[in-house]
Amino acid sequence: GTRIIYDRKFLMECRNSP
Amino acid sequence: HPLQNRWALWFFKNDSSRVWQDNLHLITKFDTVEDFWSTYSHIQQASKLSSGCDYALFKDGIQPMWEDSRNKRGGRWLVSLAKHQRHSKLDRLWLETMLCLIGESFEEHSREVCGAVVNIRTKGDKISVWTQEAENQASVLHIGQVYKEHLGLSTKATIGYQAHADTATKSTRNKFVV
Repeated sequence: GTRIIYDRKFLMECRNSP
Repeated sequence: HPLQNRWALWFFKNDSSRVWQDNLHLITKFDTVEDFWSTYSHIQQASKLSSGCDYALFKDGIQPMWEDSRNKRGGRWLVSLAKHQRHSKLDRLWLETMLCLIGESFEEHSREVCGAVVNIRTKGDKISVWTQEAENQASVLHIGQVYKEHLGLSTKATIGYQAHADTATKSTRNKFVV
């Protein structure tokens, strides 16, 4: 199957989203 | 946002009156980006832990020890920090390490990754990324190169890969260097 890959920028943005 | 893997975060506190495994505690498991950040915001930064403590982040089902069947043929990319780097660099490098793991930064080679450990030690802290097969040179080297890049280490700096089998016999021989 497809691997779920998140880059650093996306992960850091998730930290700050409500 | 679901993660590719479910991860387990472990805490080790050195207490020489107890056997090693009794000092190892599972903090929590998570499998979404949001639950990772929730966990991260509720625990102490690595730099605030006392000497002898570790955090370990491993794929669910893999124990954070050499003896686990998924670790015993493997090894680790090791980043050794100087004493003064605990306050300037340790927390950032450990966060970058965890983001590499949960975000699957090593692409298809991420399946070789077992976990990562940060050791808080008086003589110098250490961060390592553990992979499952030390003889799988292509994956080990790819992971090492990408990891070094993500940490933002200078091109002049090198990190070494040591097989657990060698470490267990107190040898510190680097099998690979990037």
